Amino acid sequence: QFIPPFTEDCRSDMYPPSGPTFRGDVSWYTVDLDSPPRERWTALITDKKTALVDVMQAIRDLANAFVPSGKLIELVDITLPFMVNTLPNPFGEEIRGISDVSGIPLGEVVLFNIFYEVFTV
Amino acid sequence: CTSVVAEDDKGNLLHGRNLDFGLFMGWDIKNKSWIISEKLKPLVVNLDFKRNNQTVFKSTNFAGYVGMLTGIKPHMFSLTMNERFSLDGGYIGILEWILGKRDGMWMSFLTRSVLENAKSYEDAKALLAQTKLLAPAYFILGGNQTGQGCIVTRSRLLSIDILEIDLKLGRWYVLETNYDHWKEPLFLDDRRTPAMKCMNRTTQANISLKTMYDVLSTKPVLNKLTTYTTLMQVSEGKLKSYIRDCPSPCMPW
Repeated sequence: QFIPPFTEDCRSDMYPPSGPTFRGDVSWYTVDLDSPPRERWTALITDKKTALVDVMQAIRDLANAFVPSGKLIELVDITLPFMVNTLPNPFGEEIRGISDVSGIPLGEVVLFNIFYEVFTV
Repeated sequence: CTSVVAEDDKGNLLHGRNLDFGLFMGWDIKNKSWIISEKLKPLVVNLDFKRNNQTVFKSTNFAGYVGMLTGIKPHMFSLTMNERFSLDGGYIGILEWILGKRDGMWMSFLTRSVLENAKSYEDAKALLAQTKLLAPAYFILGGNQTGQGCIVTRSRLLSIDILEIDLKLGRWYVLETNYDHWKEPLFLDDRRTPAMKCMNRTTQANISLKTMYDVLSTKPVLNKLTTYTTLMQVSEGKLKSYIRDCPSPCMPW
């Protein structure tokens, strides 16, 4: 159908993935649960830092579209770091580690990680 | 999101999912895409969680997110989570958390601890059904024995329903999008009907990871929000994922 919901006949022979609906494969990383929580994500975040900063900037832009004064992001940056202390182990420490390596403010990494609950707002 | 667990005619459990995210979070008019969905795609990674150099579980994730939305505990179970909308939603849980009432769990931290610590399909199902949550959710779980496949429909406090695979009833798969399976989906967002039509047309005799990828590639099951597709097979401990695109014409959700 060329009108919403654009349903189409059941696809076949899409595998192995290729063509316009396949953007690319996904790379593998190891997370060592024996290492301290704060260090577990260092290698991955070092690799993905630019893309992570990028998505956080997009979320910041979106928040500022709603609250142009920037107060919403300020609120996130001031209050959510306190929340990280209340998160169960090892999640609080892992989130701190991600903030350390990425340079993204701790409050915004907390927001990224509790987004499912926040999104219901 | 769309998640499906199917049992093939050899008793293998196959688990596939499309992770859709970014609705109403900014539309890029020039590229006809959702801004946040596109920004998330470069962050999609596969993770091998190890302890004592042994794989504990594997997952498809967004870098920077420490919770789990998609994962497999090889030879034991596979788990995905889909969003469930409810007025009694996450914002109430967050408010309770801020006010000091912290006996609930954050959704993706629960899935992470189940993947890390549960010892069996039944153990995982009990934890997912009974642990208090901050936000409602659907948990889709696959196991390593015939009949082990279910959708756990959760409110924040309760397990509302568990729908299981039941070969005697001809239910060789369970499939969840974002609506309670005993209700009609929102007419503006019915991905369930086309997905089930394609599963039924595939039949149990022909279901495989390959044909499951075909179902998850059929519009509108594949839509502009779809960031990745993951395919898992518990009996082989296999997890594979692919970053997706949906060129226009394609449903925005």
